[in-house]
Amino acid sequence: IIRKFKEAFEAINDSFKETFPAFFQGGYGELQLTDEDNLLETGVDIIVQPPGKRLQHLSLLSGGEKALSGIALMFAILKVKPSPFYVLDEIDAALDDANVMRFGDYLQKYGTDSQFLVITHRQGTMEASETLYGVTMAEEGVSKTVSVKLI
Amino acid sequence: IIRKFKEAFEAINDSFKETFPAFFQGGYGELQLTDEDNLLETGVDIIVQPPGKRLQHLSLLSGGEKALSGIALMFAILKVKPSPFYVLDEIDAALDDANVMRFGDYLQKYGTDSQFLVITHRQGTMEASETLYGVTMAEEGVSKTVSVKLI
Amino acid sequence: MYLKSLELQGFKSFADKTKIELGGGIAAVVGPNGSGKSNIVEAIQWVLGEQSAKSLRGHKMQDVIFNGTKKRKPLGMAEISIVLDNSDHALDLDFEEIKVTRRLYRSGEGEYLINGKNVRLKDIHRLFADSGIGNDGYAVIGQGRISEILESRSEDRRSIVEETA
Amino acid sequence: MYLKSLELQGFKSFADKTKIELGGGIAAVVGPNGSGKSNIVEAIQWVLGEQSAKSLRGHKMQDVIFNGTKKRKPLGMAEISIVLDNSDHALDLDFEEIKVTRRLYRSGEGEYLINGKNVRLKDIHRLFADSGIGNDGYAVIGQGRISEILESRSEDRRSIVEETA
Ligand SMILES: Nc1ncnc2c1ncn2[C@@H]1O[C@H](COP(=O)(O)OP(=O)(O)OP(=O)(O)O)[C@@H](O)[C@H]1O
Ligand SMILES: Nc1ncnc2c1ncn2[C@@H]1O[C@H](COP(=O)(O)OP(=O)(O)OP(=O)(O)O)[C@@H](O)[C@H]1O
Ligand SMILES: [Mg+2]
Ligand SMILES: [Mg+2]
Repeated sequence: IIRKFKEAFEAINDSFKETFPAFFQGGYGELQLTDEDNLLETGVDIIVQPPGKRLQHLSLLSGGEKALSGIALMFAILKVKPSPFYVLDEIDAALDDANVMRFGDYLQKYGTDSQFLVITHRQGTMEASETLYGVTMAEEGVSKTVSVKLI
Repeated sequence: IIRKFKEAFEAINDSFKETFPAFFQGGYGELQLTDEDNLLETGVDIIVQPPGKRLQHLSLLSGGEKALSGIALMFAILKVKPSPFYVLDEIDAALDDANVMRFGDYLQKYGTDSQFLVITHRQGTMEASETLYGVTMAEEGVSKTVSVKLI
Repeated sequence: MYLKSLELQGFKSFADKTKIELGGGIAAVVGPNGSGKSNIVEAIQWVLGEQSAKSLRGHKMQDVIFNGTKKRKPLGMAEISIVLDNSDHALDLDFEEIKVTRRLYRSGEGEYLINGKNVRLKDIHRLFADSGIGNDGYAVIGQGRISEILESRSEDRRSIVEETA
Repeated sequence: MYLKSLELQGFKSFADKTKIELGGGIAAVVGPNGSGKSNIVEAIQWVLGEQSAKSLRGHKMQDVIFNGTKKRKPLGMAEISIVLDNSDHALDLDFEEIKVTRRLYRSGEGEYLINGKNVRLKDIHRLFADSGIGNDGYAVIGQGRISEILESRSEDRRSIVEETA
């Protein structure tokens, strides 16, 4: 059990060290164990440092930087142990347009291994998708769906 | 004191009953006192009902509906007692494009009585503004500003 | 393994029977505020075995049953069905296709079916437990939750590693 | 009464002295994620007398002082000045123009000035108290906070009415 935890931790950590700079175009991100000698109970800390910036509390990051770090971590885990499908509700809401494009590129990169269902209001994310499902309430209070295949 | 509270409450309530349907293109919103007989300690409840939908817990509203209700309440208060200036950080993040346009219209309507400084990533909000300030980090980790007057 | 289709009936704003056919790959769900997009996400969470009404923005589980509009009466039951392609046998069941159904009545009584056979809620949990899909993983990320992973406490974050191990 | 200008120096990511001249009307602040937009909002909160480091995303108040980059050393002081046009005398001071300055040193020592005269933090609170601008009102709405007003408890919401009364 402990060995499995250690292996999973190392794997996600190595993966996150790659995905973080990919999304931030530089910088550094890693996971750290709060108690290396007690793998049964240790907590997991997240250390992120956007390019050029100094290490500081996660709380001081911007709204978009926090969202992008969460996205980088999600793709890091995906590389280690892909879930068959992902359902993501507006995880791009806080991103600026450039970061939305990067997110869209990653979706396409991993869209072959896993299935993605993403809720979004952002143009860039829609453009990265193969199918669009529209949800509307033509009758007030009652939802209906319509699907449009893009390519 | 009690009379002042009562007057302020009635004024904001009447105002909110107008701003809510303006933003939601219908529906109903109001404030309610939790304890009408104890104005010194009463709490204030918010009741909202988007058009056509039945009254239900605020928690069941969508992300955008919650944001829009908050915006409607803010403008309701503004009508009763305008603050000289408002500083709003990405309050349009959860809105769909149509609601962003409505928010932009209201900004212009009240932009004559109060000064607004709005942080945004949304096109519609930028278009409703008279001046744009760009914030960048040409040198990593160090912010600079640039201003562009729109009209 | 992938989601082939999702059927909603009487679940939140989906009063009428609605079927969403999914291909593999990347699908985007779009629409105005309040139209029902997050309700679709919660429908998937729910049919995968979600037990907390609060995680579905409700106070009690019956809050997921369509509660009517100005023109329509409330319904007495909510039902979600999900059909999964299991040709790679990622799910430990000897079927090429697996249909999971969950129902809830106003009384609070629930029903759970796997390929038409009545099962208990924990059988649904067990089915998805090792596949990485379960709700305690990170595969379903609800609205406003992407930053939470950074803001959570160190002790809670260890579950990310445990889930992957 | 309106904001004429805002000057930042050593405050969070604004290492170099930066002056923002504001007209009346509607101004939008735009830029990439992490560029410093919310830091500007927090600079305004801070110079209006914010006392909670947590409300400014910090753990201690010194977290607002520029803490360096790969190429630059940390600074020893943060300073924000705000200039207000007071020709309508919305602020209870006999000046047409009011400049409020707040400084913080690494030691934790702070300085507060109104039109160049040293004052205490509570004088700053008093100045803004009845104008509707103060931070406990709703005039400064931070990132992610617009939904909070709906999700807060009834007892907390009464302050909205009290502020307006
Ligand atoms: N039990 C129910 N019966 C009927 N309608 C419901 C029920 N529960 C929630 N709703 C309605 O569903 C709507 C919310 O839908 P949802 O959260 O899916 O919107 P959304 O498309 O995600 O919007 P946004 O873009 O703002 O996030 C609300 O208007 C709410 O009133
Ligand atoms: N004391 C400090 N010294 C130097 N940099 C700091 C300090 N405090 C915060 N920062 C930096 O400021 C940046 C955050 O800026 P801010 O929150 O204003 O971004 P933003 O433009 O609002 O972005 P978003 O669009 O993502 O909300 C972070 O990268 C953080 O590292
Ligand atoms: Mg939603
Ligand atoms: Mg910000």
